[in-house]
Amino acid sequence: EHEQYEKDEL
Amino acid sequence: MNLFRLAGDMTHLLSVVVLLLKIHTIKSCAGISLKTQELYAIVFAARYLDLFVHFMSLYNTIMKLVFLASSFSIVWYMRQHKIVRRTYDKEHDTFRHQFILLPCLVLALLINEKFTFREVMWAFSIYLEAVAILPQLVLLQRTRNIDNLAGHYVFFLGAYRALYILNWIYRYFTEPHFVHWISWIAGIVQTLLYADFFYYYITSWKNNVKLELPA
Repeated sequence: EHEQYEKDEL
Repeated sequence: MNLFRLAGDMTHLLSVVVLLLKIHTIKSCAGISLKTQELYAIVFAARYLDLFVHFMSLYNTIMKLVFLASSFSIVWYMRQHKIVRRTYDKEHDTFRHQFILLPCLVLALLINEKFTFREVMWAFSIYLEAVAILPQLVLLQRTRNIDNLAGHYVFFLGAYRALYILNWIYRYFTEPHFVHWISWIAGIVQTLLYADFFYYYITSWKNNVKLELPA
């Protein structure tokens, strides 16, 4: 499953 | 990280620096909307909940802390500082910001990437950020004499959003799995809100005259 936490933007 | 993203973050940072400079050195917050600043403080508090859960990079952590600290200190200055708060244009800053908080929260509960507390708060922060500039734009329109720093502040904020769009386009082609429709659509809406302001800002800069928005 693809990890949700690629939210690297500010 | 691509160049657009870095440039976007830097203009965002620059907007905060310009605002703090105005508040710190001139001891004035004339032309700045407290409503917008409060909304930004909420935006960052809601979005950066992951700060203590996920470590991304030192850059990421520092930037988040800077935006959190600066937004809350700006609100503090405008509300509490005995000289700065006297320069706040309360009469013209009448936008009812509570009326955009609730719709954003409802929208976040309905449209999110995952129905978890953090994801709902993330979506909420994205929707709220898209419209948080509205009180500021309304205030500028009502201000006869827009000082340069207030104008630059809004310009840098708008530039940050526009650069983020270029960053998303770039990421779309280089990182195919990177698709966040929520932030893309909200980001485009947010940038469009600045279109009118950009037009007058650039025109005044080109003609070398003082910025004035039509009432």
